[in-house]
Amino acid sequence: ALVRVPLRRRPSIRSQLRADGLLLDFLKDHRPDMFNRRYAQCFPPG
Amino acid sequence: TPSLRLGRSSEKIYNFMDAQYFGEIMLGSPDQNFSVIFDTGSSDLWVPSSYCVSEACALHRRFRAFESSSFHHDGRMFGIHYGSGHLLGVMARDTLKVGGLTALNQEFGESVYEPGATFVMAKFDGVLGMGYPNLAEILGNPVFDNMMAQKSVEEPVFSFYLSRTRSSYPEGELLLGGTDEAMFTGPINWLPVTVKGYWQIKMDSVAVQGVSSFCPRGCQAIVDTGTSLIAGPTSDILSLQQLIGATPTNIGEFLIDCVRLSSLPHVTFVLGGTEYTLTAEHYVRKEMLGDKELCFSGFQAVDIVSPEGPLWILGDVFLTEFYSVFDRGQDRVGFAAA
Repeated sequence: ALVRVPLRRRPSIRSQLRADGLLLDFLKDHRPDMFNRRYAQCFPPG
Repeated sequence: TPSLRLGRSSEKIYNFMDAQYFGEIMLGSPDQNFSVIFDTGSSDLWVPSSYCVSEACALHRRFRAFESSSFHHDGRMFGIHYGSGHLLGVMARDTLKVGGLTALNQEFGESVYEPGATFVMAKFDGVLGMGYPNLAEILGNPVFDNMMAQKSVEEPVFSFYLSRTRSSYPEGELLLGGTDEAMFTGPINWLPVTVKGYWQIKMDSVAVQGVSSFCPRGCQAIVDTGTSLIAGPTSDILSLQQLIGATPTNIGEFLIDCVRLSSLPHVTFVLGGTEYTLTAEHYVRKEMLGDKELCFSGFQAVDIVSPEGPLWILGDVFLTEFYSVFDRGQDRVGFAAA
C-alpha cells in the first residue's frame, strides 16, 4: 500500500513560551548550556 | 523487571523545543489515538503510559494497556537520553495503525518518567522514530522495519512533504511506501547513506553567496525531520550567522532585522554535486510577538561528532524547501524541489 499520513503544523514549544513571556526563565532553568552558546565566540576555537 | 537497559551514552539529537509537524497514530484494540513526531533522527516509538508519574504526562494522552485486547506484556525497561533530561519507560507490544497501515506486534515504549517541562508544553504525545534499527534504544523492530517485514508497504520507501506556510493544505505529509509526484517538481537527486544509523549522507560543501565557506573538503550530514533548524558545528555556525547578519540574543537565538531579508545572502548546500540553495525567505523563521514580527535565523549550533567527523543536521528549515525521500531498499536519500 501507499499510505498518506497528514502532518499538522503547530506552534513550537519555544514560540508558545515566548508568546507567554516564559521563554527566558524556561531556558535559564532547563538549558544551562545556553550561556556558553551565547558567549561561544568569546572562547578560543575548540 | 530485568536490569535497566539505559540508552546509549550518545546524546539523542532531540530538540523538541522547536518541533512543529505532528501526525496521528493508533495503538491497541480498540484504537487509542496519539499525536507523534515522525522523526528520522531516532528509531524508537514511545508514548506516555497510564502509569506515568511525571507532570509532563498529565497533559497528554496515555496508553492504557489494560484496555487493549491485543496488548502483549514485555516489561523490560528502556531509557532515552535527551539534551534536557532522561526519559524512562517500559517496553510493550501491541497493534499499531498509521494511516491505513497496520503493524502487528509492534514493540514500543510506554514512558513512565518524562524529563522536565519540555514535554509539558508539547503539542505531541510521543515520538515515532524512522531511523535505522541500530539507533534504537527499545528492543525489537522499529516501526518501518516491521512494516517492511510484514510487507505492508508497496516499496521500502517513505517520503516527507513539509509546508513552510500554515495556509497551505496539507501542512505536511508523510507518505509510506513511495513518493507523491504531486508534492515535488523536477528530478529526485539521490545520495547514498554513508552510515546506517541516522539517515546520514555526505555533504560536499556549504557556500554563502557563492563563496564556499564551510565544509570545503566535504563533511557528513544527517537528514532529520525531528530537528526544526539547520544545525552545524559551533565554529562554522557562528561564522555563518555573522555572514547573514544575525546577532545573538542572551538566550542563544540569533535575530535578523526583518527589513533586511531581501539583501541577505543565499546559502547553498552542495549534496552529490547538486546545489540546494536557500534564500533568506527560506532560512529565516518569522514569528509574531504581539503585533511585532521577529525574524530568527534558521541555523543553530549543535556539536555532534561522529567517527566520520562533525555532523551537520538538515532539519525542517531545509526539508520545507526540498521534498525528501528515504529509501531503505537501496539505502539512499533523495531530494527534489518541493
